[in-house]
Amino acid sequence: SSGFDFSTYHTIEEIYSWMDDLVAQHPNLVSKIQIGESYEKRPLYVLKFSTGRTAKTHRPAIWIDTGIHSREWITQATGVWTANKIATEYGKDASLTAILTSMDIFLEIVTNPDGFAYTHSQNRMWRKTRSINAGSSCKGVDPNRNWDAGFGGPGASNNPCSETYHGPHPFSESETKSIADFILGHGNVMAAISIHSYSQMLMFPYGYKDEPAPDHQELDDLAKEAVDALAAVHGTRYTYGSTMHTIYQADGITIDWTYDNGVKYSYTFELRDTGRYGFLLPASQIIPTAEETWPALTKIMDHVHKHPY
Amino acid sequence: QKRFVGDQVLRVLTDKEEHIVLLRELEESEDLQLDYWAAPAKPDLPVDIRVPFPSLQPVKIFLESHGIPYTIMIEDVQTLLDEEKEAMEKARKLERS
Repeated sequence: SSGFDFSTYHTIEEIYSWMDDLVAQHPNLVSKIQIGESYEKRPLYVLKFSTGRTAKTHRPAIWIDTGIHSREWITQATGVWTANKIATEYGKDASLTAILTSMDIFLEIVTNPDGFAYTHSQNRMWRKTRSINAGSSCKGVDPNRNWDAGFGGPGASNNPCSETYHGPHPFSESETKSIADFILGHGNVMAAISIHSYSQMLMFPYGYKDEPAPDHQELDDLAKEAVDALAAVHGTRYTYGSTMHTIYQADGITIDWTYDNGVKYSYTFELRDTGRYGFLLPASQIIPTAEETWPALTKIMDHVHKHPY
Repeated sequence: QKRFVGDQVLRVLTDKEEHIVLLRELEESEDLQLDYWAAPAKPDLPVDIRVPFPSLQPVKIFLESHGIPYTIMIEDVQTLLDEEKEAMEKARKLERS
């Protein structure tokens, strides 16, 4: 109703403004919270979807983030579409409604706001944060190598000029530290889903070690269900498995940290590419990408809801 | 805003581990300013490399001299960026109207 066009890419200002509109349109379901601020002092906003008003303790929750790598524009766009979908499907979609009856969903759409703003203003190919690295002319840290899980291992770079630079120490970046603090402070996050692009994959821990996660079989079975549900929409094929075995060793990544900190259902998506555009996926593919991601997300969320732990 | 005129994205798809190793070595060549969109992981997974225009010739020579198969995934990065920007501006005008 705000006239927002979900089928085009938007700036951070437009997304943040739209978030306010969404909150205004669904005041009993959606609220906006600030979990911190970026290196360049931009607010780190999270949309909270909740129907619970009287709980003294935090309800079980699902965490979703999009766009931690700023140039992966399809992910922020999918985050926007997904937020709208959650708001508009509540009360209509039985599974989502059941989930939100007892659980909260937190969605951080612009997880790396400095990087995202930079992709719009200076360099469309920017991936990292925008923090200064002492002793180097190269800026930024890869926020998906900055978590305290296998930090600094060979699946990350110690070169500040590399796109996979892990940073000077775990959680050196406020963008990652703020999420970690939020999840630990919340204490009842049951699932963490970090959305990236591109490669068409659904992965779960571990990325920093070769051994299977204790919940490997359940995570693997659920991943299969999710990618099957995704493929049923537009025929897009995903591979799935542990990060280490599906793609490569990656140290200090989000979902390994969440898993090691008790979030059993920790997944990361690599959304679409058709093999032609990479990070420059045309806007015409935003809605198909988001549409196919939705059943995969709901499959995971529904499983989490039905398998409390 | 940084421009990417003439930059190409090359896609390498190989089933040989030794090619993967060579691609990792290539990544270390800082003077080429390569941007690995999809890093060399394992055989049969695509490796996508954005190659700045000035580095195109040496990179293609490197790949060809080692028999590493590649295709051009994006012919000119800036053309796609221009299209993307134009589409955003058009959508913004429509939203306003």
